[in-house]
Amino acid sequence: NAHHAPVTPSNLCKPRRLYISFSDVGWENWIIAPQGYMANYCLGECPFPLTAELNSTNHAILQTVVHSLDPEGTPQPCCVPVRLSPISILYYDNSDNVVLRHYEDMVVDECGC
Amino acid sequence: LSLQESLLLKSLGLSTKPSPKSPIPVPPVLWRIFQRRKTLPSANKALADGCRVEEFNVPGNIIRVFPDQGHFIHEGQPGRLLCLQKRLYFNLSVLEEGERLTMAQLEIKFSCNSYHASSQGQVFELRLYQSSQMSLRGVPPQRHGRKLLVEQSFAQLHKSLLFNLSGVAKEWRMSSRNLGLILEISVSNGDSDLQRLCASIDSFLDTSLLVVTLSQQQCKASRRRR
Repeated sequence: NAHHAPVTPSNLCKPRRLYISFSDVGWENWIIAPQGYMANYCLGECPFPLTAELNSTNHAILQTVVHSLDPEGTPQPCCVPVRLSPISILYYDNSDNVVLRHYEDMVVDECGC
Repeated sequence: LSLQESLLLKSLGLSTKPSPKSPIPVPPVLWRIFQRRKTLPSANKALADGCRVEEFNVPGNIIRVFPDQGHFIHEGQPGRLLCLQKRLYFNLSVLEEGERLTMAQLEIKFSCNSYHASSQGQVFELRLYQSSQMSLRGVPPQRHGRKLLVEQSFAQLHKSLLFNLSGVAKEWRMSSRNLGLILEISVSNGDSDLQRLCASIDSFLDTSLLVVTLSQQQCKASRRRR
């Protein structure tokens, strides 16, 4: 269910909504809960100059400067997850036992360059 | 399975896509933990240690509840005032090789609480043995084929009794020799008829084993945050 909204006027690097529905992937008969969750993803530009809210590394700042001087030779920095949070999934295993499993880094909360 | 699906399952630490045959109700303890984590504020979620089960204060990121697959054993030892004798068996073979068992808790459930000691004042005795010998269905285990793990008496029935069996469960895993447990509940005294004395034990429901494990692959692998 990716939301393919056109890049908003602010096409800077930030989280975009992405809802993962377990029934869409045909897992509804063994996953008890949740039925899906908001995973999100990162998309957007990391332009020169990088502003503070773009959570950039020093290297990314350096790379935007080089990109501004030589756009063909050096690409912009990437827009990637910088803060993620976990989810827990309740499911049945192959022996009909109920399992509660914790998964790290499943939700994108913040993006950065 | 499509390639994408098998890769996704693999990333979730699952080697195959489960296909439950007769799903059981979700154990309340798991549902409570799941709901508590789900309602945590996002900021707390990111800070919580996903490789530790706060509710039991042990390392772990996987919690399973195993239903008992044992059977009742008929009275074969006269004079022991037995109300209940049951073989308990929990099939831990589903645990994956890379999982380290950190806790196992046995729960014995009764259908009701009794809020006052029984009028006759009789006391029940509960004994739990680790079985070290296979036995045929229904035939009483030999005395030398078992090791006493728990022995306690109680006068009031509680809805559930909890016992820490982490040591025994770790031994089952290490030795790959899980021959189950034997549960006995008897009355400690009383010369009137056994059936009447044991009446309140009829509220025995079932037993289950809650096991917490730590997946070395998933807990080691979580990437360093920026």
